[in-house]
Formats: sequence, structure tokens, C-alpha cells
Amino acid sequence: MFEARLVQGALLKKVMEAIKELLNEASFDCAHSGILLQAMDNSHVSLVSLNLRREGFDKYRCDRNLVMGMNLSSMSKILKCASNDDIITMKAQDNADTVTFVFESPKQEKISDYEMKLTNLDQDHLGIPETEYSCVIKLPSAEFARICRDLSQFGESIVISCTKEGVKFSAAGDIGTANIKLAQTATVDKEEDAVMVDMQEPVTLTFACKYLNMFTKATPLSPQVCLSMSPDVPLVVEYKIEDIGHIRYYLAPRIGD
Amino acid sequence: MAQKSIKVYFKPS
Repeated sequence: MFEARLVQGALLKKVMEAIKELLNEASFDCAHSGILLQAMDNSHVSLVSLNLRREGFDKYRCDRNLVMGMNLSSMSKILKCASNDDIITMKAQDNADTVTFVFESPKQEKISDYEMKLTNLDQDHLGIPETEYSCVIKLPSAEFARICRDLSQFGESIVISCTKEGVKFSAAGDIGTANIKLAQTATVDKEEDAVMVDMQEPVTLTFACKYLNMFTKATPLSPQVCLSMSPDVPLVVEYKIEDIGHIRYYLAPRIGD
Repeated sequence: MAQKSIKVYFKPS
């Protein structure tokens, strides 16, 4: 028996918004410690890794490990039926071929349940090594979304260049060039407004706008985003999900001309 | 510009 009850059901709705453009389907690996999801986009250029710890749920039961393959377009349709203040429970029997979503309104006057068929997915599970990154940049997530959106008008790629002075985002194309420089903030009233740069060595990498823009669909999950870069390895874009976990996107850099 | 598969960086486990 698997059962996970989330009082802040809106978080699950936001998680869905954060992955559904990138992924058509994904396996939810449910274990005693929580729920993990790892999946590549269709073109295998990026990877999504979602971690929801059991402690973040107000009720969590997983008697045996369960892999639930879900069509995310179907799951999204179902989660759209939940109100933002609903409590959401996901549950499934062991070896079941369906999962049930239960939505409870805060005062319990409306309770809905939706059963969805599971699908068998044969997905590669990739090993992500623990890495010390050369540059770790924290910035407000809305600022990052704005930068990606603005620079996408200029070209298909964004160059991210991190030095000890700060971080520079650049794009170039037919209409011209654009550069946005963010300096590390000295003092801020709110930590979530800060720009912080932790640099061991300067790094400049180029990434496809299309994917960065899809990652920014996670912006409502967290006021801050963390970008980690090292030479010639995938960028990590991480959004914390309150006290429950995180979503990380990995994106292969663009190389050559 | 070319782009390698993410599988080049992270091997199947």
C-alpha cells in the first residue's frame, strides 16, 4: 500500500507545471524515504530530477517500493481539477495498475477522487555523480525567468559567464546582442532577493534558451534558484520545494559553432 | 551549435 497526503496540495500542482512541458511521461519511484522522479526530455538533452521527502507529507506510507509510470498530460488534467487550497492524497495498492488522487477541500465539504491508469515505462535511470561545481550562483527565481525570457528574443542560445565580479548572461542574433550583468549583492533586506556567487574558477558555458525557459516553469515553487556550473559539464538549475524537497534540471552545454 | 546527449555525461546506472 502506498499513500502520500500533502496538505499543501498546490505544491503538487506547481510541480506538475514545472515538468509537463519538458516530459511526456515519467516514473514516480515511491519508497520508504519518499518519492523520486528522474526523466530525460524527448531529445535527451536535459534531465529532470525531483525529490519529495516523506517528512514533507503529513501522512506517508509506502509498504514496498513502487514504480508508477504516469502519463504527465493525463496527470496534469487530473491535478487541474484540484483547487489550490485542496489537500491532495496519492494512493495505490501494491502491484496496482492504477493510482488514485483524492482532493479534499480545507473544510472537508467536498471530496473528489480520480483514478488514473498507470503505464509501463522503460526508462533509463542515469547515475548523477556528486560534483563540486566551479561556480554556484544563487539569484531570485523571478529574475532568472525574466533574463531567460528577455534574452530568448535575441537568439537560440544564452551564454552564462561567471567571474568573481558576478554573472553575465548574453545572447546574440540577427537583431543584435544583449548582455545582462548581475553583481553579487552586498546587503539585502530579504535573503530571497540576494544574488550570491561562489566561484572557485571562472566558467563560461552556452545553453539552449528553449530548455532554460522550460526550467523556469518551476519559478512558482521557490523564490530563489541555484545555478551550478563547471567547465564542459551539464548546468544544474535547482529550485527548492519548501521543506519537502527539490527539483533539479540538468542541461548539456552547447559546443562548437 | 551542437549539443551532446545528457547520457554522455551521466551514464545509465
